[in-house]
Amino acid sequence: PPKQATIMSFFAKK
Amino acid sequence: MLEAKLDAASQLKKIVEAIRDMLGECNIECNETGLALQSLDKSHIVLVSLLLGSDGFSEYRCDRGVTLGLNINSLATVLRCANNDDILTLRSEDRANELILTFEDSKADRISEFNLRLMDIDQEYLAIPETEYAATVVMSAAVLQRTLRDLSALSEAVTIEIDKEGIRFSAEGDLGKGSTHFKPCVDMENAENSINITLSEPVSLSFNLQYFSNITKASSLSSTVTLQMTAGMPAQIEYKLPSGHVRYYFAPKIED
Repeated sequence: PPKQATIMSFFAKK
Repeated sequence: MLEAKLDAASQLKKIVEAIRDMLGECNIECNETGLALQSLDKSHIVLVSLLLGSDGFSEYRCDRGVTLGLNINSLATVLRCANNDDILTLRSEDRANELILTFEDSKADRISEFNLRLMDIDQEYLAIPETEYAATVVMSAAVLQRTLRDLSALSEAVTIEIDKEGIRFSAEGDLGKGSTHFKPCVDMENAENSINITLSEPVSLSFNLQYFSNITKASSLSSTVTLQMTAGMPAQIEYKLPSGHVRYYFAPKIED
């Protein structure tokens, strides 16, 4: 089944 | 110092209600252009980005940058003490450790004042990349909320497919499956019921319905919502404000 991604895996820290 | 006045407390009450279930403690950054907030929900699945431009206030003054470290639930608790049509003023002195909220009923000569303790919150900010999304849909905020609520009876996840034929929401669970399809349309009488689709390529993504339901609590802020998606990327869901927006960046479910 698909897994829930988190925002951190797409957007880098400033 | 910050001094910002709204003619109706309901404006801020609705915004805080739209984000309070997702956010705990976060900083509101104030400068001469307005108020801004960026914060991840506790599970790091949704990034909330709020912008309240100074033009959206009936009076606004902020000479120097001020950071308001707030517990959003505490702010919501205090705002419940305001009537919807009260005049609301936010005030904070430079380097103060409190936010002063006043609620005024001009007809009844009533003024209430609440002091909310501010916190030092060590917060990380994320760089939101400039993105050309593959699909953009503008539709009724109430219709999106209703569609997702209906499908949440079937499953904990919804799949959204957008192509030139329209936008399709579907869910499948133990009791069966269901879907709702909307074709692009123009409603001349009720513009908010129009469905406008801009597409560079078809896209399909799946999302957790509980988080989506929390996001659509912002439906009271705007008659329409803008949903933007690109395959394998977080969706951007935006509710426009008279001067600003509430945006949610929503991480999808992804195949291993």
